[in-house]
Amino acid sequence: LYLKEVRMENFKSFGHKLTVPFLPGFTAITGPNGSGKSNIGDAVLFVLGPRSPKAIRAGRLTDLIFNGGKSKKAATYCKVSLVFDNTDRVMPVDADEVSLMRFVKKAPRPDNPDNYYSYFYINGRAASLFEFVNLLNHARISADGYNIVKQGDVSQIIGMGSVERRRIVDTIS
Amino acid sequence: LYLKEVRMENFKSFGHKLTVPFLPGFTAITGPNGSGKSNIGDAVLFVLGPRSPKAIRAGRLTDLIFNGGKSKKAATYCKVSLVFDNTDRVMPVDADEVSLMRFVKKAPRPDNPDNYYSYFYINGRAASLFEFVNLLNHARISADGYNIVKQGDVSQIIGMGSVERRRIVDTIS
Amino acid sequence: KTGRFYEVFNSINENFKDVYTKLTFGGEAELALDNAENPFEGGLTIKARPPGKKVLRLDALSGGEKSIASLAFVFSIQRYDPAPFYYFDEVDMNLDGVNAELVASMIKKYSGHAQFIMVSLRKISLKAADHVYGVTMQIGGLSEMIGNVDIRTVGDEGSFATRG
Amino acid sequence: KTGRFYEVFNSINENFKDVYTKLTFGGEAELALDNAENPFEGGLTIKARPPGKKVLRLDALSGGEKSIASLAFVFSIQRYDPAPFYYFDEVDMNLDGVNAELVASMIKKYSGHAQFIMVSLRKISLKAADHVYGVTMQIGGLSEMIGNVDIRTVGDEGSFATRG
Ligand SMILES: Nc1ncnc2c1ncn2[C@@H]1O[C@H](COP(=O)(O)OP(=O)(O)OP(=O)(O)O)[C@@H](O)[C@H]1O
Ligand SMILES: Nc1ncnc2c1ncn2[C@@H]1O[C@H](COP(=O)(O)OP(=O)(O)OP(=O)(O)O)[C@@H](O)[C@H]1O
Ligand SMILES: [Mg+2]
Ligand SMILES: [Mg+2]
Repeated sequence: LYLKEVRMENFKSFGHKLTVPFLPGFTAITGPNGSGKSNIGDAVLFVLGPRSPKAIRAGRLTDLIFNGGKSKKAATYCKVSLVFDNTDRVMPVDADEVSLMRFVKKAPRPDNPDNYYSYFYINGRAASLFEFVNLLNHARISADGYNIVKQGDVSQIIGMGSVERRRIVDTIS
Repeated sequence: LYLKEVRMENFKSFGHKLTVPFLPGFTAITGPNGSGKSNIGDAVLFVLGPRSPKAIRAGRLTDLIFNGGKSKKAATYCKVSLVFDNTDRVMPVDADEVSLMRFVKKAPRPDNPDNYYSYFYINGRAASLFEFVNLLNHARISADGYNIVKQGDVSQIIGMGSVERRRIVDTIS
Repeated sequence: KTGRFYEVFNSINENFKDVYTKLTFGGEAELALDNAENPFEGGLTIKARPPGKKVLRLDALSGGEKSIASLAFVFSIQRYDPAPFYYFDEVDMNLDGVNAELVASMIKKYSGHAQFIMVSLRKISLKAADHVYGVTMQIGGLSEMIGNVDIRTVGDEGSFATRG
Repeated sequence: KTGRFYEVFNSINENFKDVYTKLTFGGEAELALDNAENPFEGGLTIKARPPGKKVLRLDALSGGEKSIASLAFVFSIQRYDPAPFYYFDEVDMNLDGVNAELVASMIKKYSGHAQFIMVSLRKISLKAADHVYGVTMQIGGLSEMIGNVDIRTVGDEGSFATRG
């Protein structure tokens, strides 16, 4: 199992459609401050379901929608797909390729102008959050996994409480 | 007013007597990981009186005493002096040079093996904590000042609560 | 359940001791359970001793030493049971040149068994990678990506030539 | 008391707008009081807009952008009322080459009025300094200092020639 593609549409500073292919092995991403490097990591976490939008530097999920930058109009939705190579069938889906997509769309109402819809799709088919989470758990992929180290968090394993650290081993057993 | 010298004796990894002269202008300190660069900043904070030893990566004040390294015997005390050029008399002391020294010495007792003594000296004369703090307040020097940015804290001003941030302006007014 | 935990813990611990010693050229470290008989009633602590130094509170380690110990832990789990991919955002920010190179070579070595994606501003880390992508901010606040950055055009820290 | 606060606040705010625009080549920022009539009943928020972007939650800024905004705040206070000395430990850790150089030149500029001591692994920062000290760890865990490091021997990130 490996991550083949990250497709972003209107996600944070990626205010258009973009497909980023990833190969096995060691890929490095670089660029100036504020160019969007950490936003790609946020896109991955967005699909895997972070505990709270704050974990990806957003107040609410709608903050993740491209705000138009300096002169364009803000978008009304954003979506991110993570496409995995599943030839080894680590994910319990009978397909060589599994695309997990999350979609958030503004849906303002008179009583709640910040209202939004959040949808999940597995290989293009609408899925419940439960099904989505189950699939990720089965493949042992999690937004809180030790395998995703956010900017500034490298020493988190040193700083965290000892019980939280032991739980990392629990989830591996 | 400027910092002329930092004298360390048995402070953290500086397990001997060392005088570091500082000139006005812009001084840079470099060196490999773990060599002792941040320990110098900790020495300055130690004298200025941090809220807690945790602010200088120690569990208790006696952790600041040189532990002997790999093969030497641990020291029983540590002291740090900050020597200021006071020709402009910003510090209310009638001397061109003011040396502020803090001294911590292990003093184990049967009922408290971690016991220690902590002393303060102004220009070599023993001073109470009150007198010491007063002098620092008068010169508007504080261990919590915005002018001392610890490793990893550069964005603290962005991350801190808005009331705490306003208090920075309070202390300047 | 406890048996399974011990099996995993001991294996990760052996890896951790080995990885840490490699990453620090002779330092020593190990994992310790707060409650050895009932591991689920306690936590897991890390003991690390950089080479030439005495064991200290973990807190007293330098910024770079803490990063090295944390990464050694991640690599020791990876050796036992790799995750499908690793996403590292500026894990080399505290490291001096020597340590950044050691970490980059270790990532390169383990990338034979798991996919590593690393965001970095450091030329040392970019040089070790199989593929380098660039991200730039276009006028008006739009991010763009460049698929194959020529490593020879990479300047220090985050600058590279944008082709055409 | 409130009058004095406003005098200081407005002066720092003017500096902040100016310093931030200089440090970001055209970005805009300002300080805002939560409670303008009774400042002591509210806090102080920072609004920052890097060039070419729309104002966002401060939290959404990148690591480097947050460092720049924080340092601009420190410099704006310094311009109003300098502290006797500044001790900066690796404030350039998140900055790309361009920003690290801007910050180093600004420190150099203000060091005419206040003493700046900066710990850094970055050659860009060391080059701007008037004096460079080196710290090394001797065998057995003892730190030593070298008073005058020759900038030409400084390698990338924390390495330099130790003389004799
Ligand atoms: N919803 C949004 N719409 C448009 N732009 C956004 C949105 N959310 C965040 N951004 C922009 O994304 C930028 C941050 O990008 P990111 O954190 O990925 O930078 P980075 O490349 O990691 O930089 P650094 O090297 O400093 O860490 C911010 O400048 C912010 O303006
Ligand atoms: N009481 C003590 N006795 C002896 N050594 C100590 C003591 N306290 C801390 N140290 C040592 O000081 C070292 C940390 O030094 P410091 O944090 O100054 O490093 P640094 O140069 O800032 O490194 P980095 O670039 O990684 O931030 C640790 O390795 C620790 O072993
Ligand atoms: Mg980033
Ligand atoms: Mg340090």
